[in-house]
Amino acid sequence: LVKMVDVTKTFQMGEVEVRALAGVSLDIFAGEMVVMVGPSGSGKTTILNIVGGLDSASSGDVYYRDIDLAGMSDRELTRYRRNEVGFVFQFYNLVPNLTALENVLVATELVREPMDAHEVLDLVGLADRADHFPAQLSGGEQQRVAIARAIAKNPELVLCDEPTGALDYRTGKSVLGLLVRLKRELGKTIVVITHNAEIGHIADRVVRLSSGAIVELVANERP
Amino acid sequence: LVKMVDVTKTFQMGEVEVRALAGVSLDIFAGEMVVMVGPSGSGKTTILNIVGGLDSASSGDVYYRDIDLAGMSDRELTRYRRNEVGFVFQFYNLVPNLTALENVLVATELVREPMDAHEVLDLVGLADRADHFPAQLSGGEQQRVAIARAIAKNPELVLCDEPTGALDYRTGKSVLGLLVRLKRELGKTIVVITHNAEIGHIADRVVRLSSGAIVELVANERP
Ligand SMILES: Nc1ncnc2c1ncn2[C@@H]1O[C@H](COP(=O)(O)OP(=O)(O)OP(=O)(O)O)[C@@H](O)[C@H]1O
Ligand SMILES: Nc1ncnc2c1ncn2[C@@H]1O[C@H](COP(=O)(O)OP(=O)(O)OP(=O)(O)O)[C@@H](O)[C@H]1O
Ligand SMILES: [Mg+2]
Ligand SMILES: [Mg+2]
Repeated sequence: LVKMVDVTKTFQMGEVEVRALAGVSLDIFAGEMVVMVGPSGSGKTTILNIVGGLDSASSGDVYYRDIDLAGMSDRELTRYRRNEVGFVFQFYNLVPNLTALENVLVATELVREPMDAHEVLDLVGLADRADHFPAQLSGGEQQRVAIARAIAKNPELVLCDEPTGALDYRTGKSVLGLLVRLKRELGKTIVVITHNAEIGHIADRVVRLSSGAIVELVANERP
Repeated sequence: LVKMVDVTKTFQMGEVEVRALAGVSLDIFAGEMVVMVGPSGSGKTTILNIVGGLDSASSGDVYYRDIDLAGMSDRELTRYRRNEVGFVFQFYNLVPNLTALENVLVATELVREPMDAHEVLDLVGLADRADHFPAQLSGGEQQRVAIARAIAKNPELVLCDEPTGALDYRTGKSVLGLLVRLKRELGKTIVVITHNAEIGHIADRVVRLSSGAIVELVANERP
């Protein structure tokens, strides 16, 4: 579904160059769950941002269904980000002056076949927090609104940057169960960045990053 | 050092009342490390905000060295927050247009005996990220700046809301080692909210929250 070929990413910091990605090649197959792990600063979020069309590679190619993202017009890239990708950000990025429900609704506005906003909030256990603003939600509640907003769009590709970072064991487990159901019942492709080792066990493959390069790729026998 | 007596906290949401804390009594002893655990939404951040003087109780009393926080003038409360408390926020709350180094420096400006800003950034492994702005830092790097900023003030009380949430195992372990050293070598009092079970093992006591009340309090034999 997604193909990264020899992707590098360099950030220019005045005179200093930060090599965030040092040549990453990775295939992501339709309907699989890939987990990305690695130390803080190793390039995981950078990869996800490039795959999700939020950032561009400095060199190398990224293909979605064999279409080169770098060759897309702004309109095509916008449609890609809106319809094909559901992104759960590491810092949630909720709209502060919209309620939890409104945050989910605005994300699904121009999408072809969204899920029902109330139902999705219920799926993440927040049915009774629909009218709270982000500032009136706990950390874990904000994270779950970010998750609900991404999956309500009903996208092909669900990209999750540390989706259980702020969640206790039980809530985290139920969120993971939700992601697994999206994969198995709806055939979605899920990429999860996590520091939580448990998530690795349920994935089809685990990709380990270090200093901007893939150092290990493990396929799980029976996830 | 800190005493909470029958503290409640209710948030008014139009016609609905959210009972975030339902009567919490807790003593925090000088020089100990207390870990707070519990499900998402159970009231952990609310307790920390009240102890840190960032929020007030709806009823009940909170004492720091036998002084009632509710009785403090605004000036005294400001001095309490600035000098006595180092706060690592669940969402880091870094100043977006200041570099990592500047974020640490502004926190130590009016403090009596701060640590050296460069040294503290080095302690959290970010010596070579001092000139990056928050937007140019990975999630885990931002979290470490938030930690550096809190401990650089050299406060009596270090309050940490999920300080390792965005960190991989090794980086998280080194941050915890740092907190333990602050306690053992400098006699600081540390309160840590976490979903990481490992942190519970190094604490002197573990407090478990559920629905705004303490449901369990365990003292570790040999932390
Ligand atoms: N806009 C930017 N400008 C400069 N450097 C950047 C920028 N964004 C990221 N970096 C650097 O690139 C490296 C990789 O960052 P990235 O966010 O991908 O790490 P990560 O693996 O997601 O880490 P974490 O687990 O801490 O979230 C980091 O060392 C970071 O400092
Ligand atoms: N300003 C507010 N207005 C209304 N309700 C609030 C407000 N702040 C918090 N709450 C509610 O109070 C409860 C406790 O919140 P708190 O942030 O203390 O939880 P927490 O234990 O830190 O959770 P998490 O592990 O998810 O961070 C939550 O159910 C939340 O929805
Ligand atoms: Mg990241
Ligand atoms: Mg919290």
